[in-house]
Amino acid sequence: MLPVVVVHGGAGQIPKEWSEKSTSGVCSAARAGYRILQGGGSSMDAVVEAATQLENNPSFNAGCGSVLNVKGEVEMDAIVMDGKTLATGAVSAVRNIANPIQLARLVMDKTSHACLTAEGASQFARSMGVPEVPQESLITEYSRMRWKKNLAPDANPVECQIGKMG
Amino acid sequence: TVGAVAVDSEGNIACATSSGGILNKMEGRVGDTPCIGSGGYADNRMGAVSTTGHGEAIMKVTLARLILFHMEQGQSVEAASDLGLAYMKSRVSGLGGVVTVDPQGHWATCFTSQQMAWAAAQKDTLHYGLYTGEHFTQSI
Repeated sequence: MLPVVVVHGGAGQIPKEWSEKSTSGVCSAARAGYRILQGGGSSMDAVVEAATQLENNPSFNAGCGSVLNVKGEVEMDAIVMDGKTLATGAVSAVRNIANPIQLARLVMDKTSHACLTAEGASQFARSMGVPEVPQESLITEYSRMRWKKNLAPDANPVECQIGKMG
Repeated sequence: TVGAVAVDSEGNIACATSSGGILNKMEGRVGDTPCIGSGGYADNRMGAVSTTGHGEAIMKVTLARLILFHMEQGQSVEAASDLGLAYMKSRVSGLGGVVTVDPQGHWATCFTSQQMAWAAAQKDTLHYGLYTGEHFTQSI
């Protein structure tokens, strides 16, 4: 049964015209993770590679393609956890980096902390030589369109994630 | 949100979750993703989970660790994932999805939202789906 990798591209309402891109994106991420496992790589290498592929795919809400905050900016969160040692690394509200998942892994490997946030995470990224990217490179036309659409006072951006009782 | 769980040939387990958060969130809002036990959890003795969905609801029930508690009590990956998601829906009206794996390599993808794009690779076979009940396979 081993090795195995399972990936997801997010739960919610996926527009019909995005079905194909979503499915092909998760399939190629799973293949990438599996290739690493078959090559003797660790489960941590596999999950970081799979998540990196999905962050780089503008069809998904992570990395490039992230949704925008109310000010039209990108703030991202990420976590990794190692089942052997229970070590973990996370970043929150981090800006201007392409792959938050790789920064989360650096937090796990290079610091004694579990999570770095905002400007602290950015300073750590700089100290680790993680390149800063312009925010524009993380914003897609689609994410900007959805941001504008949900600025309306009566908008409910998380409607598809709130369970209707009954 | 995107995420992954994996078990390598040595039986070591890991999880990864990454997200842009929720649409039009307040500046500085942090969701479940970076919170250990909510956005993800991994332990070689139980398994690993990566979650997605309404972050504030996931944090209230610490969804990833909750599912692994059910597995510790003997539930299968599928039953534990369904129990965790059902509790989140009934207790705090939150919808979401998870990918879960156990140390033997059993895996499950469950969601209470309308869709979740998922894929799994095991024994040279690629499994994938998007809508409830879909499970397609092809050779890797």
